[in-house]
Amino acid sequence: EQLFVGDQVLRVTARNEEQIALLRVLGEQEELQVDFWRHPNIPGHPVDLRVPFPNLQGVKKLLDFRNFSYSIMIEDVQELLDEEKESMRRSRR
Amino acid sequence: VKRSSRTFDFASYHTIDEIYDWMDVLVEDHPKLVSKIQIGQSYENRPLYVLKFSTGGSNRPAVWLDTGIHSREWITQATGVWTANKIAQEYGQDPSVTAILDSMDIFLEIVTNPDGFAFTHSSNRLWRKTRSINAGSRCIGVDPNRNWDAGFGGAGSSSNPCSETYHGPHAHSEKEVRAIMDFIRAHGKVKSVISIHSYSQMLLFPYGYRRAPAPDHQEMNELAKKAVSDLAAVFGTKYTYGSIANTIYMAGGTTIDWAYDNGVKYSFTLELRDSGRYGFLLPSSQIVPTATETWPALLDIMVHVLEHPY
Repeated sequence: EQLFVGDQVLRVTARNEEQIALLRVLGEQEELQVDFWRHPNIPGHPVDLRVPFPNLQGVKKLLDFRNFSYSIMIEDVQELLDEEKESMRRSRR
Repeated sequence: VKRSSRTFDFASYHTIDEIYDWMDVLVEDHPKLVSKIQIGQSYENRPLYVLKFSTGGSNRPAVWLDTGIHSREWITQATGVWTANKIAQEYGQDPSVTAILDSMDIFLEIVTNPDGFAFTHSSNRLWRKTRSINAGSRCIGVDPNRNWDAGFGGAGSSSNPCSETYHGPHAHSEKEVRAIMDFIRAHGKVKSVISIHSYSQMLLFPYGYRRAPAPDHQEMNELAKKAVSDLAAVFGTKYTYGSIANTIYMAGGTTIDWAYDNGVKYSFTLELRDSGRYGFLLPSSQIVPTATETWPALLDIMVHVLEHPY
């Protein structure tokens, strides 16, 4: 079973087409393993990307360096998944 | 103890086995209205089940609904379950549902990507694609919403099997996609296709593979406007609407573009709600509110289809 301990989902707002293009490039870098939950499309619309824990610092640095505005939408994906599992277990019981 | 669709917990997420079992219970509870048909098998040989809501007649016009083609979007399968129950309950009670089903059939595929859905329960909660093996690649799966023969391989889809938007080796390569295509083609009188996704709070219509407006753009735009307004009236959830290409992004090979290009005029895709904090991990407490607010929008589209035969 794949675990997502420490993975975060970042909500990024791209200001212009150039930033949209940068986010797309970020998504294409296989080593970063970024998973878009909401794809970059229109400037001003939120883009959500899940970033594996080992790559968090790198991705955040990159976003800071390029002056992206972003917030942490989900602090720890695994915590939410555990809650979801527990809720299903309770419901089944 | 006799099984009953009334004891099912609609406010919880369920596995594929639980949903498939529940479908049988729904059929048992409404034998004159609901039946279960199998339209094919998935890549891993799971049955592809569709609920048919019909009051009789032969070869009636029909509405097609599908939920969960992207397996990790759990709120959609859960909304599909709730919606199936709602349709069954409201026939004979709600005048709109009764009028629709007195003239048309409704087909609802709740678990449109069963292999992916089973995988989200066993191995990777965040799996989106099918589970087919890609020759020559270590990466598994095809995005079934980029696999249709409508602008296949175009913008917004990827030729890289490791991408979440991989379009597949050829159009309709995925058994899950092909089964729907074969079914709709063979049926011949499907007048509306509504494919349900999450999460972005949108009601979209063709085209996705090109920016030019569809010939029926104005009518669909007006219908979408009414549907999102009625949806918002329930809990105030705001949806945007418009063509896929102009509202989100260019996307080749999508379900509703294929449907539209193949004569299904009322082709829509819904992106269900998110509070902006959970994404695909929307808490189960939001299932019933999400499904409840989606219902009037679905009803608007189905009533429009009923009132505008073509």
